[in-house]
Amino acid sequence: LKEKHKILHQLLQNSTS
Amino acid sequence: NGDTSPTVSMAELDHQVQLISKSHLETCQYLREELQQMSWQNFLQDEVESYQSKPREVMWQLCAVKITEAIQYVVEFAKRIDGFMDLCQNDQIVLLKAGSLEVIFVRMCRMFDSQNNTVFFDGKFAGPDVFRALGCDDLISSVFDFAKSMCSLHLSEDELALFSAFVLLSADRSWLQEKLQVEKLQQKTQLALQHVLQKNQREDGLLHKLRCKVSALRSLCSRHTEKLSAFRAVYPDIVGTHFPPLYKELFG
Repeated sequence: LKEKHKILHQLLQNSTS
Repeated sequence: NGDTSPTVSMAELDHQVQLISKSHLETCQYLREELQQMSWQNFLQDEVESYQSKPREVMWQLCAVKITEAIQYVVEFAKRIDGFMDLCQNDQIVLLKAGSLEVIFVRMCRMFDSQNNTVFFDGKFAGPDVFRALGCDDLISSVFDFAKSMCSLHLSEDELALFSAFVLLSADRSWLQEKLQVEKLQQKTQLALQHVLQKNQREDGLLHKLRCKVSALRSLCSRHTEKLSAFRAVYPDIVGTHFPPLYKELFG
């Protein structure tokens, strides 16, 4: 699932601003 | 041990309400005051006609962009919910994939003017006729009806925040790996929602009414998926090359 949702995964990884 | 009923103190519930309300306000895209200030700005007839005369694929692309912008705020909301980032990455993705559009529909009541049957879209308040070029009048009409019905509940920001979190943390989504963890989070959120409803002295049946909204949300989202599939069957290249990648990831 992570592989198919790279952008969402990246957004989740980004630190909360 | 299979026990999903957390024992939570009143102080903890208050804290939970405060945290989720703060997360909601930090990520709600528009403050109520901002929307209030813009409430008189409705699209003029020639502007409505300009949206209506757009090619179907252009209007779909515009709406996909607007939905994607809103989704990014929902992702930020999820990240700030206590316990969400402790879930495994698979389940974070599952919950957002299934729930982000539902939260957008819940949040939409903040941007909805019941009296005029308009919603804030692309800088002004738009009636359902603005979306005619999409070719999904039935879905648009259902979305507006849903927003109107949510508005009639007159939820406060903290009630809306808790309900949004409750929707997002649905433990019955397919493909969850640690369902029990999600159940615990959702139950804790439901307790906080009940707590805030009692504290705000809301009518007894309101929680039941909100629970009924969950099935309406699911229906709206599955109809969005159907409409997208139908659109993609006619315009596969438009979706492939012009739609936001995040939108395609979530709904493709």
